[in-house]
Amino acid sequence: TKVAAAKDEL
Amino acid sequence: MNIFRLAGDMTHLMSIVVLLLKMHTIKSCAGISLKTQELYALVFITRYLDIFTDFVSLYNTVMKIFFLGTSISIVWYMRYHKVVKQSYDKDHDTFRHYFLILPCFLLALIINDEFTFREVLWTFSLYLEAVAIIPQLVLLQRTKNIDNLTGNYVFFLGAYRGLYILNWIYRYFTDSHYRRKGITWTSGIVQTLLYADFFYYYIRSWRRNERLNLPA
Repeated sequence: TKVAAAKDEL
Repeated sequence: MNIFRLAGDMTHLMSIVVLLLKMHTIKSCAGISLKTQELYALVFITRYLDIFTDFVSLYNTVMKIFFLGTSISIVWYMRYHKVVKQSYDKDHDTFRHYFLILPCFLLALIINDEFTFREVLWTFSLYLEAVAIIPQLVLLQRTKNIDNLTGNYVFFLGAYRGLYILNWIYRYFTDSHYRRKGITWTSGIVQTLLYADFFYYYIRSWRRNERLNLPA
């Protein structure tokens, strides 16, 4: 699944 | 991943290690706000609902498990550990944390990217993280003779926020798919500004080689 940009941060 | 993001994650990790060290080896939680720790546990629980459904990288998954596990165990230590809980400064840690939770939740219901269960809770976690440090800062102001580990804990936590803002600025210019919404910028900057006062006194006490003491 594709993850929105900010969601790859903690 | 850029250097600011990595350094930010590492200082965040360091802050938690410092805190666990204090509780696990010294068996003390003096000067630490349970309210703030409960808010952080809530932040991670509501933010990482995607942990088993959206895979980003092994690094992300491991860090998420680390933050979830440590934040919950810190709350456990402070509430239930026979020795640690005795050093908890309950009388001064009086900030009512639901005063923070409720407005953050209402704001997340109104301002979000998508009105879904997970998206609202994810947004809630961003807003709540921005203000979760407040009970801790209030407790620090009321504490005479802040010990080194507590001071370092808050320092690392503040450094993490500062580095994340640099990360966002860096990504804004280098990553064309990366556009942070105004509201996440705002909550991130609010959170970092909350530390400004603390940083001033932390650095001053370090330069003068004095014990950290915040003015009332």
